[in-house]
Amino acid sequence: DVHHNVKDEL
Amino acid sequence: MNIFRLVGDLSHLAALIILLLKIWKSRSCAGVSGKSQIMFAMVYMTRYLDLFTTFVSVYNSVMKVVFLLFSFVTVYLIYFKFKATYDGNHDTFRVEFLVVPVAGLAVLVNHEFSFLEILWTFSIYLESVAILPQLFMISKTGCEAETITSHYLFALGIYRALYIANWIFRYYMEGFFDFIAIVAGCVQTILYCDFFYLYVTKVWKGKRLTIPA
Repeated sequence: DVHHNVKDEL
Repeated sequence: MNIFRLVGDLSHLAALIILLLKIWKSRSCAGVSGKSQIMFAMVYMTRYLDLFTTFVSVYNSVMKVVFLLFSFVTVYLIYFKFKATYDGNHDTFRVEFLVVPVAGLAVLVNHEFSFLEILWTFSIYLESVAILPQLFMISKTGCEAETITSHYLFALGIYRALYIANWIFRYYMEGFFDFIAIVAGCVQTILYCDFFYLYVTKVWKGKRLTIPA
């Protein structure tokens, strides 16, 4: 689930 | 974590500290848009709800809490402690013109139609335009932005510009990208471009900054 990966950013 | 993201985060943090220190040391929030600051507080509140649902790292959680805290303190200083110095008459940008379309867009264009996801999307869209009341305030009064306020804007702009470098890096190194974050991040950075130009050509040469209306 590609788009969820930027959720580790601020 | 890569260098672009780390320096971007530190720049973001520096921006918040610069603004807080400026207000605290001068005991005044003249020239600072309370509306922009309220919108940034909304951005952090809606994005960092995941503090309760997901754990990424100690760094991630601490930074989120610090951003929330600093932004609440800033709003408190503007609207309560140093309210008398708040330049409300010049802070006339109509916030509903941003918040309403942004909320609508977040409901229409998102990765997943769920409560947290829509709030996250809302925060991404809102962040990209939240600085407009501040830029509007500087341009409208025709009066000069204090140099410290310029440093604040520069640090805040650099943060999102570095995040774009981070997304390019992650695309090539890790093979993924988030279209919503990238488009909104580019819009956000573009809004700062005019300011960047003025900042480099004026503030670095020791002059004060004015944004032509």
